Amino acid sequence: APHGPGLGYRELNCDDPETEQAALAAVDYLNSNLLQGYKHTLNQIDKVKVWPRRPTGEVFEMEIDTLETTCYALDPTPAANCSVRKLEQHAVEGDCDFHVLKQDGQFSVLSAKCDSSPDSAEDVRKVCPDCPLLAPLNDTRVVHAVEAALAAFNNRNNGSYYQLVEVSRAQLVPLPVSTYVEFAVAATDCVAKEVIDPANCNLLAEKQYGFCKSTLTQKVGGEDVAVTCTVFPTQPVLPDGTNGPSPMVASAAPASPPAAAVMVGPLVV
Amino acid sequence: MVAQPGVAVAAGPVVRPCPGRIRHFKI
Repeated sequence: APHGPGLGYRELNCDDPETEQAALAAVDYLNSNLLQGYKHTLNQIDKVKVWPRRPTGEVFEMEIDTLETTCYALDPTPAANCSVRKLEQHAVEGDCDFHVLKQDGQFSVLSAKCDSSPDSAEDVRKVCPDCPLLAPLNDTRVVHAVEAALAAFNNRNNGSYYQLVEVSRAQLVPLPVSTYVEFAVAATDCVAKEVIDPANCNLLAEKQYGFCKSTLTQKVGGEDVAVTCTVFPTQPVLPDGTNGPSPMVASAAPASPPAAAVMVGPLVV
Repeated sequence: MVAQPGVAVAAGPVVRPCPGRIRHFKI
């Protein structure tokens, strides 16, 4: 349809409180629908156009930059309480395009598209020449470190056997020679002490996810594994046809403060 | 005081509405 008078967009300052409200609603939506990786936080609003919407309301067309936090996607900690990943830890940014509807004073997300990318090695080196960079998640040393950490965790665990959900981050540390990994796990119907073949174990209907951090250090004649896992409160059974980690939708999983998280460990083996 | 009609006077620094402020750091 041809553009007529009054059909143009409204320009708004990127730091206008109304723009910020729309951006925060967009980032909340993003974090509520993550299936893997880490929660993100708002870093900068790049562009905003506000379009009139018929019959009522306005649509905020926005470009937003985000930064990765240290909270895993399924961690119930509110994103506002999560620390931003530091440059020295090899930060990751998100580039997002959103359409956010404002109607009756309420914001709701109509569309979202985000891509994330790690900081360049060159930039990390500028702030920290000796800091380890992010390693490919399929690196054999990474895979081995995760397997060893998961085995160590299950060996010390008197409850359910936990299986790997995803490896979310890894770094190869030069001195002492070690591999640092972060990964997500989920409880199964097997008892950790009695597992013979993990392939026969199934995820519980009431999903219970956990998040682990581990360092595998090479030593003369062997290796040391230190692993710490935090198990999150269980998530309610989802309707049939829903597979994999479920989004932490507010209505489906009430946000709990970190103190309410069930702590398993820390187990240091 | 001599005024030159027709010469625009700068009204201060130009305000750039976008992009907005950086909350943490830029990478």
